[in-house]
Amino acid sequence: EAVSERTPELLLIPEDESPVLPPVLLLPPGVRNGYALLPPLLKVLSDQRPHSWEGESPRLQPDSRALRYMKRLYKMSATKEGIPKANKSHLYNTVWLLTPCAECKHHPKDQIKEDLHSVDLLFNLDRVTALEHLLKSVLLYSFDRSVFSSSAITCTCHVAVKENDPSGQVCPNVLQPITFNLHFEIRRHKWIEIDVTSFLQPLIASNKRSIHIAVNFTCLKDDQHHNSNLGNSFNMALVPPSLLLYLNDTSEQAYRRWHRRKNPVWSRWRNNPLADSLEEMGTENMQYKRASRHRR
Amino acid sequence: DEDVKENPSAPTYNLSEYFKQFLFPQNECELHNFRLSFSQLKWDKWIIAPHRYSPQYCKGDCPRVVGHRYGSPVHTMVQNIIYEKLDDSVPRPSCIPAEYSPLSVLTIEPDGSIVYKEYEDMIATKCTCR
Repeated sequence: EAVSERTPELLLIPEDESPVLPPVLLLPPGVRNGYALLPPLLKVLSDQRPHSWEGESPRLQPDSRALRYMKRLYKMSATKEGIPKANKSHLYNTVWLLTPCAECKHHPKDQIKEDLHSVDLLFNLDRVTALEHLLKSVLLYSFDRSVFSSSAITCTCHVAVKENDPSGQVCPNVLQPITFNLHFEIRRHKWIEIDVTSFLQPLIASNKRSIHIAVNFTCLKDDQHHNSNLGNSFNMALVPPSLLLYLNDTSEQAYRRWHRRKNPVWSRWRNNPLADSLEEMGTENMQYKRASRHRR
Repeated sequence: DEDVKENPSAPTYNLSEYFKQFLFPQNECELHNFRLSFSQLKWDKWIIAPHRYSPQYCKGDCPRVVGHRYGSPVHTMVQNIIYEKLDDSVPRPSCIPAEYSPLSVLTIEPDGSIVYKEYEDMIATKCTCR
């Protein structure tokens, strides 16, 4: 119960505070109920109930294409044994792939003309902690290439972030739309990544718990510019995008490759006179043994 | 030989016994391999990668004179001397990990989101006596 003065920032949870928490959990500095913020793996490891992980509540299975994308990201970021690869572009230590938790139908009043594929998406950010700082954010579209033979297409994507509507409706008004013009070859891409970092930075920095994004995505094949029903079938092939957040987790349990540990302990032997006499005392009979071992 | 001729009853020297005391302890403190797969823990439903994980562990006796060979602080020597000369109810120094390496994990969350995370201190890479 007595936390030594030397480490005031480490908090021990008193036994009577919350029976649900593991009996003793040293929390990272400045985090009172850090248990809830612990990343999933550490929650299970620190959970004292035997085999609690087996009775785990059923998990929603993610979209198979999103899963394939994240497995590919894992292979690029870590070795087979799970050791993070050290390369310059790899500044993140956390990547969240969020699937939209609500799709709203568009309000007729702000229907954008020529609107072939437009959705409002709600992304829940509850899992992103205040200690995770945003490095990059991407809307990730995947599409089924069997719908099209290989050819080039041109897409226009309108993205608008929405403020939380005070009336609590799921789909509030559209704000600050931004347009991306993309041109790419279908045969070479399974994914379209739309960088919305500058867009979401202020929202995530202000610790928003959810983000509404209205996306209007229209594509036409270059060779049939006027045949919009083809664009239509392409747009139907698009599944709602996932939101990718590349983060730098600054909490204690996250791996920070540029965070150097203190100098090794043994260097403190050098300037400690007591160490020499202790070593003498510890080695007095060893000295004799070592001498005879050398002779041998 | 002279000793033996003069008084044959003197104990004959067993040289191998004599030299045993100079060998390093057989089970000295060192890093040991341990490899598990998340399917053994039934976690493979939500831990997508890696499939296998080698946390390793430290085991063995701490030699009397740890010095900085183990990167031990001076206190380890003090504790050893207390155990040997003053009070053997004080435990000898223990063999524990001194350094770790991180682990990257890909997991599925209950709401279907997927997270790639790099955790600190998940694989022991070096042992010490403390």
